[in-house]
Amino acid sequence: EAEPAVGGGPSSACRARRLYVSFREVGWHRWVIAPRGFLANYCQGQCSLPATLPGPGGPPALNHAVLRALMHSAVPSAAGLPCCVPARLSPISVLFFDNSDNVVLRHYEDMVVDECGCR
Amino acid sequence: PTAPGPAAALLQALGLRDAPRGAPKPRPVPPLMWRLFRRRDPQEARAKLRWTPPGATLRPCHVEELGVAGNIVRHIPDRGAQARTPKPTMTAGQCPEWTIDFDLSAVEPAELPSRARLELRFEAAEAKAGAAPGWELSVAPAVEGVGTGPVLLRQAVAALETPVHAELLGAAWAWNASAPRSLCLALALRPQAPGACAHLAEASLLLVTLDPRLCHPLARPRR
Repeated sequence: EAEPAVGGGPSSACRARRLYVSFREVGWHRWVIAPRGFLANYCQGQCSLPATLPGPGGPPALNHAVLRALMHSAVPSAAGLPCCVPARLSPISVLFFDNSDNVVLRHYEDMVVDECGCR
Repeated sequence: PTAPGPAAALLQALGLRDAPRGAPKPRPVPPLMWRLFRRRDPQEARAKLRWTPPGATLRPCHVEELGVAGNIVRHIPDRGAQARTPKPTMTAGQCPEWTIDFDLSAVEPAELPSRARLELRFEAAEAKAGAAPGWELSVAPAVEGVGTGPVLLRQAVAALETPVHAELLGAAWAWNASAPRSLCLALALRPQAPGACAHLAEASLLLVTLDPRLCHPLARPRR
């Protein structure tokens, strides 16, 4: 399940969008014990000014992203906008049965997007 | 069968060769594995089930509760359990030996073992009146068709009411060695003083490994 992609307009600023990965949907519910799925989320949205500038409490903006947004606003054809990408990620753990009937707990880093930023 | 399309890509990203078929017969998940999962899974943490104090961050690629480096924990049952006779016949004056066999073929060569803990559950033996408590566990390699090798590990056991744990890394398994495809051991549990012999009810192996390919070097805090 994913939050629908956005078009133009004020809510189109770069931010994390909801994306839930359901193991049942992928057909893994017979061998994955827990969790049933996880919120992976994804980044999408415009990185034009002022979205590129950090809001209060937001991730620090890279100067290069701000420079690039400035260039784009002055000469759009010269340089594209910065990209909206994950700025902070967190891990998940999966508990499952493998083919040798073992109960396995695996830990995966950087599987959930907590914050997005313009880069 | 290999999963088609995006499912295959996700499996690969999860470091799994192919989608497991699922447990042939669902077996209960050991409580320790549930505890490790709940302690580790941040989304469970968000549901306020976390046992670590707020603000504490868990080190990546480290199993806090077991105090070792690792990002894969496996609870491996004894393959030979079915074939084991419920009440072994005893030669006169001797307690029986048991052979246990663990399938480690799922462990990849790149995985570095950091803990291999044998867990043994014995059924209480009828203690003879006046018999001194206490047992001695001995562990030796069992080679099919060859018999038992030299004893690798001897350990005093005070009581049988709780599971007996024995650390195999450094004893039955060299440090920094990658996991063998299977681990076959011969066990013997001898009473300190002549008394009734115990019976092995269940054997399992808790194996913790570190797969460096799934670990990022620790990001240095911004100066």
